[in-house]
Amino acid sequence: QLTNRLESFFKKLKGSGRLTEEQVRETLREVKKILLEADVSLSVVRDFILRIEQKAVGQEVIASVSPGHQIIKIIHDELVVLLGGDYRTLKLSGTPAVVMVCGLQGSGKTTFCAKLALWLKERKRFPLLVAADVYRPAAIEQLVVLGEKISVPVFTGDRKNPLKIAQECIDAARERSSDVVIVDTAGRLAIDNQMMTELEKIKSILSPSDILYVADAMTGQDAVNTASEFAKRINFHGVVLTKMDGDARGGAALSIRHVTGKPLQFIGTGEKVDALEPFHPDRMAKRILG
Amino acid sequence: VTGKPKIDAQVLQNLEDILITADFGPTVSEKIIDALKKRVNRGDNQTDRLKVMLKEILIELLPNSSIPSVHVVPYVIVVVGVNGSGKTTTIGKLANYYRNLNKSVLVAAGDTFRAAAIDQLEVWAKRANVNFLSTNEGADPASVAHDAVFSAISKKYDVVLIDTAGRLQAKKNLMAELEKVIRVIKKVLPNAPHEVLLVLDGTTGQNALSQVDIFGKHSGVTGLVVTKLDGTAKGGFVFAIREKFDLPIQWIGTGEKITDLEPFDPKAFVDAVLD
Ligand SMILES: Nc1nc2c(ncn2[C@@H]2O[C@H](COP(=O)(O)OP(=O)(O)OP(=O)(O)O)[C@@H](O)[C@H]2O)c(=O)[nH]1
Ligand SMILES: Nc1nc2c(ncn2[C@@H]2O[C@H](COP(=O)(O)OP(=O)(O)OP(=O)(O)O)[C@@H](O)[C@H]2O)c(=O)[nH]1
Ligand SMILES: [Mg+2]
Ligand SMILES: [Mg+2]
Repeated sequence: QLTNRLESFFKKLKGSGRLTEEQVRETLREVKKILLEADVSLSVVRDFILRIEQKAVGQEVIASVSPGHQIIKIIHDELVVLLGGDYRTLKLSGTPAVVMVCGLQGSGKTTFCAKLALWLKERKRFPLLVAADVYRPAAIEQLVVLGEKISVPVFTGDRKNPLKIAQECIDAARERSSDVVIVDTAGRLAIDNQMMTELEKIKSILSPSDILYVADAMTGQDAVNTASEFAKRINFHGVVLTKMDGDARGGAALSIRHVTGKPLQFIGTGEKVDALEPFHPDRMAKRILG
Repeated sequence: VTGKPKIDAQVLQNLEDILITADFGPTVSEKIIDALKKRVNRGDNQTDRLKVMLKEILIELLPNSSIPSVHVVPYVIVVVGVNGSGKTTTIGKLANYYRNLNKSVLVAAGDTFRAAAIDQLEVWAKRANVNFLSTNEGADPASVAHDAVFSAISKKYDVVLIDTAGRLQAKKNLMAELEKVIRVIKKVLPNAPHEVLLVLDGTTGQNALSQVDIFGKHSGVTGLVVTKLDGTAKGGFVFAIREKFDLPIQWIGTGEKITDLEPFDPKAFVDAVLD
């Protein structure tokens, strides 16, 4: 798609010695549009375009490649570096280790908690799921049903007070000899001060070794606002991008990574409980570029 | 002295940035700013005045709010959309809305797939004080839809709200399943469903267009609901949608309570985008 869009461009750009400022700028004008269409946030697109300009202008033109294609390779490689970078696996330190999952409403947190529990179980750990969403109708039941499906125990506590549930789930894990606790929390708006304060309190009770921010791959420009607010207040460790089995380009991945500096760790690739994969920066780069 | 005054390019860029960051999409944003440039007259090059003109342009692009009246009994509404967009919660709010109009309402649990989907909808039905129909998990959603419409006819319900499982439009088999649900409803009641509401998450980006396009093709969408506008997302994709589809926007979701549903108001919507 990207190369189709730029083919007509490339015909105009003639290779000769070095990539000129004008060649690069013309190509980047088109790339800006492509990135915005892929839902990369505007401020991130602007930063990214500046980086490419610095890298591309004055570069030696490769003899067998058209300048346009050369610029595209620079763009693709830079995207991969930005999306990947300091790779992070789950730390899972502590006895038990605690993973706290958070994010906006409907992003896929509860489903991800079950997927992560299965993932860890397959790697010889003994997870305990914790249902700390007491607000959404049947949220606790949803996690209980998922837990039964994968034969992982679910701690529900008093089903009323998320702080109390967080306080009691560690002892519950020790009683069951669970070595990893995965805490599902209610979806919440980044600008909902009361709910964000609750999340801060849950975090301080749990002291999780891994806090994961779960975001929907089809999120638009707003991704920078919500991710940076969650990063500011909760300082999560890593990001999960869900619903990647759809046809959304997923530019939110770059927005979130760029504006928070946190690594992308997992992607959700379906509704089933085994639809979880580690994040691949090169695949994501190709997807964003279309 | 004649001719158009020169508008500060930075002012126009700032306005275009507002549209882009509101999810209008780069092409639609550019088109709207071009339209603004054409409209500008002498003395219009102040930011405030430009903003007023921009609001006028945006309001003109939007449909008037229009909640269809329940003009036939039973009035069948099917709610569709991608995973997590807010369908089930919206049905709870709609059930409450029609109940407050003294309609007899039946809510049908057409999501037979997702964990605790039936339980979730049942809680909403109780909150709205309306009747609830469900079958066992894993049943064919088309049979739930069939039973709901059949029951509505025989028990003389005014409104039937049918929930469906979330599905990504790229999944051909799931879109085929939805087609079957609509087809089965038509068989039981020829002019039904009377509404097919596509619920769009307000935080969605440009993928919203593909959702309208493909859900439209497979389920005959008649109207849109945009949820989660109580957050910081602006839902500007509705302007990109308006360019290609003539669909009314019926409701907006403004929270997680049963009363957090408002009829779409173009002026309020545009004010929220630009202020
Ligand atoms: N296709 C697809 N669907 C997903 C994926 N992850 C989650 N879902 C679906 O997205 C919807 C929302 O998932 P939930 O797990 O309930 O989301 P949540 O973040 O817990 O929602 P709240 O608790 O209400 O904030 C459900 O229909 C899930 O089945 C994914 O990777 N792919
Ligand atoms: N803040 C806010 N949250 C909303 C709104 N509408 C729905 N939600 C929340 O979004 C989440 C998902 O809502 P659901 O009604 O389960 O969405 P759904 O489309 O039925 O999800 P699936 O059936 O899994 O596809 C829940 O946490 C709701 O409370 C809204 O207008 N504002
Ligand atoms: Mg949940
Ligand atoms: Mg639902």
